[in-house]
Amino acid sequence: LIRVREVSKVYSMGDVEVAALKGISLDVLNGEFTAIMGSSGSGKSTLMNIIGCLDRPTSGSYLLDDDDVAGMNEVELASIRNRKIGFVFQTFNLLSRYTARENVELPLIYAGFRNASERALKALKEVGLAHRATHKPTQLSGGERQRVAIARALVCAPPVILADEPTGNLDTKTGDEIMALFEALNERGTTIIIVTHEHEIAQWCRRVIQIRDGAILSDKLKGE
Amino acid sequence: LIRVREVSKVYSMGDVEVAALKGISLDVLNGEFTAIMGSSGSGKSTLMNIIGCLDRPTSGSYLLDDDDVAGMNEVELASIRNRKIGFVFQTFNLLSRYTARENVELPLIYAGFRNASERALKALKEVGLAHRATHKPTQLSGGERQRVAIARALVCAPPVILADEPTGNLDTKTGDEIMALFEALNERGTTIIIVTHEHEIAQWCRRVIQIRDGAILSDKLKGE
Ligand SMILES: Nc1ncnc2c1ncn2[C@@H]1O[C@H](COP(=O)(O)OP(=O)(O)OP(=O)(O)O)[C@@H](O)[C@H]1O
Ligand SMILES: Nc1ncnc2c1ncn2[C@@H]1O[C@H](COP(=O)(O)OP(=O)(O)OP(=O)(O)O)[C@@H](O)[C@H]1O
Ligand SMILES: [Mg+2]
Ligand SMILES: [Mg+2]
Repeated sequence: LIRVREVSKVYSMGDVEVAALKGISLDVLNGEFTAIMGSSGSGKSTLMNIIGCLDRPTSGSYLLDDDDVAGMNEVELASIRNRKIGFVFQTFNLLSRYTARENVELPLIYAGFRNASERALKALKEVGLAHRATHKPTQLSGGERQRVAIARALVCAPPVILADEPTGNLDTKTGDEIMALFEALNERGTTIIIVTHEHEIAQWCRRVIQIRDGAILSDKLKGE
Repeated sequence: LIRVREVSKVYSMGDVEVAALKGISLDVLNGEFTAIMGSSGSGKSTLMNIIGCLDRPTSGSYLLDDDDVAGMNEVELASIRNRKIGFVFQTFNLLSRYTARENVELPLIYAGFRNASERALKALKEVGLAHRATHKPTQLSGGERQRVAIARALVCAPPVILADEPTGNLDTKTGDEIMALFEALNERGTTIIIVTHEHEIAQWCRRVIQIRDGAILSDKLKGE
């Protein structure tokens, strides 16, 4: 269960302050398949980074299961992140000195899983990239890098997956294959939150939260 | 006029070779508004990098106006690039130590234009980012970075604009504003080639080239 209450985020740049989130409150229950939409600059990634324990709110509270995340330090945040959350970054954030396969192996090695190499290859197969396992990020296309980042987020089978614009660089068919992969994981109980600007992608989700200027504009179940 | 003849591109990685383009031939006339589509990994960025004089083909010829680009060295390629082409990278490629405004000023300064700072701010206004001129790339959202990259490609008013997935991180409304900007430039004579995976974006163009596995699958005018 994700419980966000009155979360605000202010970025301070010297004498200028940017209020990216202004009092966001929402619950996400286990097993949800939810989309977050909104215009460029509206605060979607800022919200995802807070839910994903990558950043702390300026004010407000955030409970992940029963843990009060907002008050945690960096070490505690990292421990929760590694155990509970798979995060697909809008900017991929792959390590350029490692191959695709090694990038996907890393979370398995950190978490102490065995057979990391085989499991990493299997995750790459699921995103259609077994034939690019030995390529480094600079030797991959934009959409291929994005899919390596997706494979890396899925490989430890975390209970929560947060994907920030996971299909932005993918053609429709490849994007649908990724959404089918997310849907299959959700049917097995994984909680999935996806930021997207594409309505066809949001259609796969059961709930759509619209963000505008750092606040929730609407929060609806599909078909409402 | 862009004239590409039997262009192939092979990436060699040690003992493995990846044939990214296999004998591509196409002409693009001055003032065209053309989309290039195709699945992830099909060779779109590789083709754009060659047309944009950022990379050389492995074989084949490429004439840009009457210049034989395929045989040029790095210095000659850079000179043609700076004079003739505005390039929007799929990965933005902004300089992280400079503000948005400074990133957009740079091509003006290189080309010896005066009033670089005012012209840069005007270009940022055209992409809706005057209020973020002082932010560095790390202090911008994904779609905002993408728009700074677009402003930078447009600011010297080059005769040819090549945009690789310019709306991948933008919501529909912001994406339409960018396409309207491209359309206005095209009506004033700028040749525009856009890689996109979104059919709604390709709809703005008069010609759509479909790429598949490094080869042209189809090349049609809109409505054919
Ligand atoms: N430097 C490189 N070394 C080896 N292979 C490469 C290199 N760059 C690209 N490739 C491969 O060449 C193929 C074409 O890459 P390209 O970037 O042109 O694809 P694309 O059509 O732009 O894909 P996307 O839509 O995902 O951005 C890809 O399969 C990629 O793995
Ligand atoms: N480190 C930072 N310092 C200052 N301002 C920031 C910082 N990071 C983000 N911002 C600003 O906060 C606002 C929200 O950013 P955020 O990345 O959450 O937007 P977004 O909804 O994800 O946009 P996009 O769809 O373009 O990715 C933006 O206007 C951005 O300029
Ligand atoms: Mg974002
Ligand atoms: Mg590409």
